[in-house]
Amino acid sequence: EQLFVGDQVLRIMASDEEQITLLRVLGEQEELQVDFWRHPTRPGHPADLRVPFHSLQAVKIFLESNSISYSIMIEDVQELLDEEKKTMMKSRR
Amino acid sequence: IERSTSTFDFGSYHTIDEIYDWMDTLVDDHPGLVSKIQIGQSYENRPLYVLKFSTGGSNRPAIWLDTGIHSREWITQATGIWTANKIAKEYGQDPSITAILDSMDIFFEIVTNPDGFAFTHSSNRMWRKTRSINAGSNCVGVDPNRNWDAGFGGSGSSSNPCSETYHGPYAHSEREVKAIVDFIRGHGNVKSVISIHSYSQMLLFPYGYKTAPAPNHQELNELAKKAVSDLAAVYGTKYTYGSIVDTIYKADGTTIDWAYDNGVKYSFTFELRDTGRYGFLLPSTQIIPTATETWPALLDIMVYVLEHPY
Repeated sequence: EQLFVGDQVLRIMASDEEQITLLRVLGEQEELQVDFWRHPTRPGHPADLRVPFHSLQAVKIFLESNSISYSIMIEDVQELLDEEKKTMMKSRR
Repeated sequence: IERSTSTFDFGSYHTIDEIYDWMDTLVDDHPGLVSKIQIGQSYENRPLYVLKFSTGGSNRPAIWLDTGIHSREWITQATGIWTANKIAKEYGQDPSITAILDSMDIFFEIVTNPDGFAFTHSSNRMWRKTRSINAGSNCVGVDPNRNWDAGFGGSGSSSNPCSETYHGPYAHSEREVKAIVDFIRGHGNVKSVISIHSYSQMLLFPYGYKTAPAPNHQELNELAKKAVSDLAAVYGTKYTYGSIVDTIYKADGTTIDWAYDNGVKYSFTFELRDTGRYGFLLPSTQIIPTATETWPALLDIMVYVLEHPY
């Protein structure tokens, strides 16, 4: 089973079309293995990006160096998944 | 313990086997109203089950509902279970549902992507696509909401098998999609298709593959406006609404664009709530509130379809 320990989901707010394009380019970097949960659409609309732990630093440097504002929507994806699994087990019991 | 829908925990997430067991229980509990049909098999040969709600007649005008086409969006399958149970329970009680089912049939596919759903439970909770093998690539799966023959292969989908929006080798290549296409075409009297996704709180209608407004854009827009207003009235969840291309982005090969281009006028996609914190990892405590608030919006659409035959 694939684990997502340390993965984060960033809520990114592009301020112009150029930043939208930069986000799309970011999404195509296969080695980063990022996953848009919510795709970049237009300035002012949030894009949600799951970033594997090993790519976090590179992605945050990329965003900050391009002045693309973001916040952390989910601090640790695996923690949410563990909680979800625990709740399912409890309900099953 | 004898199975019963009254012991089923609608406020929890369930595995595919638990959902399929529950379907049989719902049929047992409502023999004169609910039946289970199989419209095909998935890539890994799982059955594609559809719940049929019918009070008789033959080939009546019908409404198609589906959830879980993107397997990781667990809130949609869970909302589908709650909603199917509500439809069965309210027939004979709620005047709207009773009027609808006295004249129309409802077909509800709750686990529309069973292979992907099973995979989210066993191996990768983030899995969204089907599980078909892509020739010449290490990457598996096709986005089943980019595989329909409506703008298929356009820029609003990806030709890269490793992408989450990969459109597949050809339109309707995915058995899960083809089965619905064949069912709706074979039925010939489906008047509305409502495909339930998550997340981002939107009610969308065609088109996604082109910017030109749909011929009855205004009518769909008015109906969406009423539906999202009644949804918000329950807990204050704010939805945006509009055509796919205007509201989100260009998306090619989607379910509702194909349905609309094949004569199903009242075609909508719901993107359920995420409350801005969890994305599609919505905690199970929010299943019942999400389903409860979605119900009046679904009812608005279904009543409108009943009252506007075409």
